[in-house]
Amino acid sequence: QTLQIELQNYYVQD
Amino acid sequence: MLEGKFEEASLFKRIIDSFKDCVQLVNFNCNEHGIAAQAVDDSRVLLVSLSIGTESFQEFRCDRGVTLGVDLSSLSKILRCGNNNDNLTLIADDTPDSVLLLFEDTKKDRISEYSLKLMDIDADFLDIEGMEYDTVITMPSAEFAKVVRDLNQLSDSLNILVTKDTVKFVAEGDIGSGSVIVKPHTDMDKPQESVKVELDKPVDLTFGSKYLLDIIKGAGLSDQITIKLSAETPALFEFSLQSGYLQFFLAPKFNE
Repeated sequence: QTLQIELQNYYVQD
Repeated sequence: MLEGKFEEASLFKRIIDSFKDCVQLVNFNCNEHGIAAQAVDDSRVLLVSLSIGTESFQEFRCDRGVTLGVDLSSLSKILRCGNNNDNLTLIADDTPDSVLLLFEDTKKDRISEYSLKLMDIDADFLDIEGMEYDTVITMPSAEFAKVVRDLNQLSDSLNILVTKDTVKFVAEGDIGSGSVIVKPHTDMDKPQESVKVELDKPVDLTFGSKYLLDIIKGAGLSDQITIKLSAETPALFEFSLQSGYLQFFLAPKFNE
């Protein structure tokens, strides 16, 4: 089973 | 005021077609350097970043920053009304509530004019600059598109493994498994067919095939794709324009 990571786990909001 | 003229409408059409299926509402930020946009798909897994530099236009001027909030499905409808080799000029005033699209047939004397209503789009802007990557792969975009389409038939996940000598794409699914190995090589006669791998650290990452299928829609923009991978940050898939780029940032999948 694989888990999809979301972008906000990596990037900060400008 | 914005006035940007593409020599051929087909360039802007191809750019929009490359990402209209994964994001719908996009703010196009226009300034003296050209037109830029960033948008995230609804599942917040794929980010699109576009930059169309002034050199991509036959004529370009934009004295003050202008933001065009556009529904891409509406824009696509209008873009279909122009012919591929028409000149296309985008015109907007400093505080626009619509953007004008002017198609001019250079051989006959036909001018068509469409006005697209703009939207107030409240979108987050993510800071994607300054990321470091463990490996950078450059390969023919058509070859990458074929690998993604072929292996998508086997699994909804695609594993990419990069070592010094090879890039290996692997899909394992219910009906079986498949893999494609691509090795770096230089084609002197057709440089666009070359495969280049720069490697700081071997990489083993998995991505959702459905997002990769969206990304390869950009393959019509450029003969080559640049893929930057790292265990620490989302992957970057980039298609170069004559001046500018279309980038896709894709968050990986992990085994639970």
